[in-house]
Amino acid sequence: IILQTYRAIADYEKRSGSEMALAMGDVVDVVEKGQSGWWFCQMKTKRGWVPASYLEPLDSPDEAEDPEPNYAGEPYVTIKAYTAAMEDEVSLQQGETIEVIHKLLDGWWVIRKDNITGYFPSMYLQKAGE
Amino acid sequence: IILQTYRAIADYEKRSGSEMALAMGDVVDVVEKGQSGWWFCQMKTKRGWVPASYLEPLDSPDEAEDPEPNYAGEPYVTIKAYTAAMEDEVSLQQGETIEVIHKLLDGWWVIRKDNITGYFPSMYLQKAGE
Amino acid sequence: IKQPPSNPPPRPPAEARKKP
Repeated sequence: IILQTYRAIADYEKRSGSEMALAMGDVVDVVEKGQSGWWFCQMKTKRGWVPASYLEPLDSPDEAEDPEPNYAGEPYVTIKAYTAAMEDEVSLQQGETIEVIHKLLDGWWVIRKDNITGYFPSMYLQKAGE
Repeated sequence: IILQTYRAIADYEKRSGSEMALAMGDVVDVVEKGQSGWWFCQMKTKRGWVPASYLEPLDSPDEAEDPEPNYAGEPYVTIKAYTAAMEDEVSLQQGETIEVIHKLLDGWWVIRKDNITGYFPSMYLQKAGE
Repeated sequence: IKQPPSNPPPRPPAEARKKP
């Protein structure tokens, strides 16, 4: 079966459980065209990168998923400079050696340099010696 | 492969082409958990009834899809009363015989009763004699 | 496929009525 593909020309809010909401621009496959003007549709599968911090597990949303911290610290080197945007972040130049204390799943790791501790983007870190 | 399912805890707007927007409450399958905190996700397929008038074909969106009108009219009977909500609609009681002039795909058909013409919900009409 | 809603769908949105 080849389904016809349509695009939503306006937002539509659901008014009952069997309906599907539409955002203008959404692309759908039409499964059934009811004579009543109600068409049964399936949203085209969307895929892409999203920030992990915006997600919680569907089951057991309160269970911690982050790994345990490692207070001994694991040596890493910064591969790109970053200037703290918030108070709990750390500013570092490229090429600085630091210790990673906690590899949080949202990609903002807790690092330690000398006496300073704070968050730093894991994307700008590389294991020392690699 | 069994993918883990997560729920979006807040809206997220895309900032680049490879990202996916999230609406709070969206349910996603996680395909890949990047250490950077960017997770590659796939939106759970949504299905449901939507109004046809909110959709246009992806290809040739300006081509007419509605059937041709039949000015001779086709006899139908109302199976439920309806009171016009807009000026171009017709109010009718249950059990009235009318003529259907144009069976538009959005489910609001053009009907004629005596000298009055206007829109009426096809859902409340049944072919005369059935 | 579940049953369709029991009320008629809304009239076309303003965006549709703009079309010739």
